[in-house]
This record gives sequence, structure tokens and C-alpha cells, in this order.
Amino acid sequence: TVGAVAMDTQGNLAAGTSTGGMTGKRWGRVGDAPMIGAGTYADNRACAVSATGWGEYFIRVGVAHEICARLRMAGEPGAQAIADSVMADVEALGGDGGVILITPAGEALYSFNTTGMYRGRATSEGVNEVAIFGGEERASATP
Amino acid sequence: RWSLAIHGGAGTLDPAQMTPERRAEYEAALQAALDAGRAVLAAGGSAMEAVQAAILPMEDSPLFNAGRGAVFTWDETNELDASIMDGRDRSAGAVAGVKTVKNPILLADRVRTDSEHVFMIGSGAESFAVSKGFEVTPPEYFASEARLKSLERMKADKLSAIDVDTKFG
Repeated sequence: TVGAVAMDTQGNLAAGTSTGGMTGKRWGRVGDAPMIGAGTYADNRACAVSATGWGEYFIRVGVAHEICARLRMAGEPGAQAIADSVMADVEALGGDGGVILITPAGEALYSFNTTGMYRGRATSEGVNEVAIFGGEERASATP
Repeated sequence: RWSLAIHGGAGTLDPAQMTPERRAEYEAALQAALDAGRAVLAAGGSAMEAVQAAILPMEDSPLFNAGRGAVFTWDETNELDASIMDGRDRSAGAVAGVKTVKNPILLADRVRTDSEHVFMIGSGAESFAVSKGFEVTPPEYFASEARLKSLERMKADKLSAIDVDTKFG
């Protein structure tokens, strides 16, 4: 699964996700990636989210919309805590994976409950980083 | 100000299986996707354009489980899903189970902009794609040897999809 979230210079947010699903899937199984509210959500009042992980759990939690809804109610300073909390919900049900999100202030965040997530972020302030594993050194320098 | 974040999948990763060469390959592919989105935003483009610009190189890369690098279904086909949403007006488009569209993220966006619907699946989504001028991409484009081996291992060892996917990306 791949995804991207962005805030442009007008302050507008967008999110997208694309996937090939799971190896050996049957019976027309569909995961969270194409489901608005589960794998993808964007709302200028809240945030933009793209998810990757065990889709059955992300669907049940409604991960992308849940993060945006909580952020809309609570405000931006708590964005990381909100994303972590929703991912903890996923983990509590038995699922794993991660999310990327952008807040209306332009904060680019990750939250994942696995050992790794292929990820990257860039901002107009000069952040430019890609990383694969959790708790690792960054692959490229962040000023 | 602008901001961009991307992902190329997550899951249980074994650092021992990640050779330095393989890691460099993934990091370069992620950087290329990041650069594509960043170029759009730095030039004053929209967030919607940037999201698509960042996703396209990952759909075109065999490294990621999307587009060209899609995993195999039980029936040895490649089925693609995608969705996109605009925070300005919460317009959204999504497709699932398409087999003949090279870049599903573009089709999802076309559903958003060029239909009164949000979500299309299977042959219906493919017919919609053709009606909007999308090229029909043959199944061979999506069929990679490495992904086929994963499916064969899954069937031979009677593993579940969760067991065989070392990561979800």
C-alpha cells in the first residue's frame, strides 16, 4: 500500500491511498485503502490521513475519519496524541499498521504500531526525510 | 507554507532481510515520490495535485504493493484499489478490484471529478475508465515474479495472507 497527504500554500488538505491488497486474497476481499473514512480522509477543518495496515481492523475503527473527527473536536496541539490513540485502538483489536497525517497548520506526522513503515516527509521549512524502520536514524538529514 | 507526507506500506519488517542494497533501493524510490510531490507544492500547485504526483511513482514501481508491484490474489490475478479525497469540499473518489488500470489513483480522482458517485468496483469501474479515455493495461504489466513466488509459498505452506505478507506495502 502507498499513500500521500499534503497541505498546499493555500492551506488546503488532500489525501490519497493506493494498494494491491493482500497476497492470496479471495472472495472479492477489499481492505481499507479504497474506503473513504477508513484508509483515506481529508477535511480542511481537521486533517488529511492515509493509512496502511491490516485493513479489516482499520475498517472497523474507521481510522482516517476517526483521527480527523477527534482532531476537529480537540484542536491541533493534540494531533500526535490523537493519531497514537486511534492506532492504539487498532492494536487493542488485534490489528497493526500505520498512518500519515497533515494538520491544517502543516504539521506532517506519522503514527504506527509496527516495527517499520516506509515513509517520508517534506515541508517548505526544509524538512526532507525518508525512513523505513521505527526508532532508526533518518535516511536523509532533517535541518 | 506547504507540507507533504508519504508512505509505502507498513508491517512487520525483519531488519535482517533488508540488505544495504535493498534498503538503498527503497529509500531512493521513497525519495523520488517525495520529490515529485514536493515539486508540485513548491511551485504553488494544489494539495490534490501533489498527492497524485507523489503516488504515481510508487504505483509505477515494482517495489511497492500498488499498481505495477501489486500482490497476487488467490486466483493469480492482480486487483487494484485506490481512493482520494479533497479537504476543500470533501469530494472523494474510490475504486476497488480493478485489473486493467495502470494508475488507479488517477481513476479514483476521475470518479471524484467526473461522476456523481464516490466508489466504483470491478468491471463497472473498468468500463467507466475506458469511457473516460483510460488505456486498458494488460495483466502482464502487473504480474511480477517475486509476488507470484509469495503466493506460491503461501499456498504451498498453507499460510494465511497475513503470514506471507512481511509487510502490507
